[in-house]
Amino acid sequence: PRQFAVIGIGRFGASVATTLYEMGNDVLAIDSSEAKVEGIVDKVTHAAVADSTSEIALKSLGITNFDVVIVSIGQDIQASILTTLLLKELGVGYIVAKARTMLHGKVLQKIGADRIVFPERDMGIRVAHNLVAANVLDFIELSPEYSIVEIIVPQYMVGKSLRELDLRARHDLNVLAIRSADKKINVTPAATDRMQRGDVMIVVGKNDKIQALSRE
Amino acid sequence: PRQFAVIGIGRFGASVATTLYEMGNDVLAIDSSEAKVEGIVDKVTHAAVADSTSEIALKSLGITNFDVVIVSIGQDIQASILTTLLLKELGVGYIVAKARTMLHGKVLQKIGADRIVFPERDMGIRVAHNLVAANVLDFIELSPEYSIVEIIVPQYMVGKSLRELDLRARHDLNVLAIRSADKKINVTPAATDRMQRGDVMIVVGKNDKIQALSRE
Ligand SMILES: Nc1ncnc2c1ncn2[C@@H]1O[C@H](COP(=O)(O)OP(=O)(O)OP(=O)(O)O)[C@@H](O)[C@H]1O
Ligand SMILES: Nc1ncnc2c1ncn2[C@@H]1O[C@H](COP(=O)(O)OP(=O)(O)OP(=O)(O)O)[C@@H](O)[C@H]1O
Repeated sequence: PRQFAVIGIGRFGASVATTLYEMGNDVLAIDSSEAKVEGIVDKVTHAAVADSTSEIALKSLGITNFDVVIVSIGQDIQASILTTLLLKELGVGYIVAKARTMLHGKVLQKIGADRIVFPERDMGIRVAHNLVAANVLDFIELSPEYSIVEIIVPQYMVGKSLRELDLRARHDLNVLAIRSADKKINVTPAATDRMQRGDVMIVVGKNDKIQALSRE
Repeated sequence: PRQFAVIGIGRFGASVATTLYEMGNDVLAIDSSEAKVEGIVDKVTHAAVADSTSEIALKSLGITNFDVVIVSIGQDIQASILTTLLLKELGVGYIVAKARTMLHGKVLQKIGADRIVFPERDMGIRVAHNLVAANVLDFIELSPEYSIVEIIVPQYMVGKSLRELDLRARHDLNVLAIRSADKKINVTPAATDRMQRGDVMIVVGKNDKIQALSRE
């Protein structure tokens, strides 16, 4: 089970921290403001007051024990950059950083953040898609009847093409994408694409159909 | 084809406006700042300088002709609320409003916004989900290479089954759902389902493949 730390409990950081915690993960929330820390302490595993631009503070929090650290400091771009740099130098495995501007994002990427998030810009893209595609994705994600799941390709499917497997016809399932063992994601795979060992299919369908497939 | 207007060209508003436009929709961008309007004029259909809290300004822009209006005014909560109220009173069909705080969101909902967006909070939830289970839908939605679009079923497809149309094989497109004329949504349609007159296919695929299909 992975351990997460969130630095900067603004609206974005608070949301990441509490959502991860509600999903059953261990979460440490860090902020330089006591008020912010007190406000979140019941909604995460631990919460600590600290200045993340201090290497000593980060070390004393055992930050290198965390698999993923999310840097969600907003207004103070310098603090965001310095914190990210420190985390990289301390050897944190995976760093997610929120950026205010494209330039801020470029700097974060260059100094080693593994994923950059632009909440306003990214949500804008998502809302635009929702408005055009009749909320089908929301419909799928929010509907209790449907699920999107990852299924490790079973032995009998290896070497077969999607056309041969005919999942839509046989199981009423739709293969949205295939993620290969090297983590590459093939979205809307072609009918002739063959399953490889170690592939993971990302499939959408009605719950009972998904259950049926996993039982095979 | 629906007409969209976006009021408030901050990072969120700019992103909604340009994404909708890139997807082939008509978009009017409105902002009280000339600099903002000049900055977006090449990336939307039209851009206008106006104060959205003025009913006269909204009327002169023909705001009631728009199917969807997105209110993405940020810091000025009063302007956001007043604009939303005016749009509702003028009879705009569907209003999306961005909120800064939960309280702001509650007010917007009460005065008639159809959808409230909390970019930082909503992205926090999405990022948390992404960190726990690679979310292909985000990958699709945020990738500039892929689109999810609605395509009105052309005459030559009516009466044919998905299997016969073989869109995945012939066009590298994945039919996520079919919305029939009575607005019912059939998610993960079966391979034997036949297209009806008036059906709309909701399709995901690479942009060039989607262009190719719409040209047919
Ligand atoms: N050096 C630091 N160490 C720890 N926390 C910090 C540091 N600098 C800023 N923070 C915290 O980061 C949090 C988020 O920053 P801020 O509120 O400026 O961002 P924001 O972009 O407005 O946030 P959001 O948009 O997510 O609500 C604040 O609670 C702030 O106290
Ligand atoms: N009354 C108004 N009429 C038209 N535009 C307005 C009005 N009030 C504010 N705006 C515009 O709304 C835009 C977005 O507002 P602002 O920059 O305060 O929001 P923000 O929350 O920082 O945006 P984002 O987070 O999306 O970048 C600004 O470009 C501003 O000029």
